[in-house]
Amino acid sequence: GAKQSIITNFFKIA
Amino acid sequence: MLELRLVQGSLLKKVLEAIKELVTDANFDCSATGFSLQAMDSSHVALVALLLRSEGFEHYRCDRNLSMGMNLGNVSKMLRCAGSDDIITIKADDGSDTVTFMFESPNQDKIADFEMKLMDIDSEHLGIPDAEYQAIVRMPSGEFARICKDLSSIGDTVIISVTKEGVKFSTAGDIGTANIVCRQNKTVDKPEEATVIEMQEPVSLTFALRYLNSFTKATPLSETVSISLSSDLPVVVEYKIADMGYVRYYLAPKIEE
Repeated sequence: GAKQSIITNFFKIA
Repeated sequence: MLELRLVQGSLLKKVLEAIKELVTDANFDCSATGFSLQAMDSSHVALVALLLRSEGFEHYRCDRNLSMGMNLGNVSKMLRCAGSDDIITIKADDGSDTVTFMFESPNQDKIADFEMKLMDIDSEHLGIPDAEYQAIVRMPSGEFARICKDLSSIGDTVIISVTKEGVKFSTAGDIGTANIVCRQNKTVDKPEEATVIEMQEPVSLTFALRYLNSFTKATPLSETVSISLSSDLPVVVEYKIADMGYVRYYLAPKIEE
C-alpha cells in the first residue's frame, strides 16, 4: 500500500 | 508591549476551533506584519499556517517581535468565554510569562479579562517554498467538508484527481468504494457557490482523510476553500479570512512504495 510521508520531507527547517 | 484589538472577536474564536484539533501547543508570533502561527501536528504529517495581518485589527501595537507559547486547548477555553459579538483585545507586556484576553460586549456594558500562563515551546519553523501548482480547485467550503465527511465513512484515504473533466474524490474500504466528481461550475448565482478548476496538467494524489476532516474545522471561517495540488508536494488547503489573512493547511501525501 501507500506509505504516509511527512512534512519535513518536503519543507526544510528555516 | 503588545496590544491587539479585534472588533470581530468571533474570528479569533473560529480560528482556535479551526486549529486546536490538529495542534496541541504552538507559538503565536507577533510582528509588525501581523499575528501568525506555524505548527505541525504531533506526527509531522500536517502543518498549519495562520496569518492575521496587522491592518485587519482596529488597533495593533507590537513594539518588538514576540513569540508566545500557548496550549491551544487552553486558549480555546478562554475564548469560549467571549460572546460571539464581543470585541477581543490580546495584551502582553515585554518579558511577561502571561497573556491577557480582554472581552468587551458591543455596548461596553460588560468587560472581562482572562489572564493565561504562557509556556516555552521548542518549535522548528519550516521554510515553505513558493510553488507553481499543477492544479488549483476552488469550491464551496461546505461542499468540501461534506465530501470529506461522507468519504471517511467508507474509507481511510482519498485519491484526489484533477483532469479537465473536473475534480474526482475517490475512496475504497471494506464495505465498498465511492467516487464523487465535481465539475467546474462558474454559472452560479453567487461566486462563493462556484467550483473553479485551474489546471496546468492533470494530477492525482492520495491523502489520509482523517487530516482533511480536521482541516474542515475551518469551514466557518470562509465560504470557499482552495485546494492546490502538485505531484510530489503536500496539498495546500486554504481558507481565506476576510480582509485579514488565511488559515493554510499542508498535508503530506501518501506515496506508493
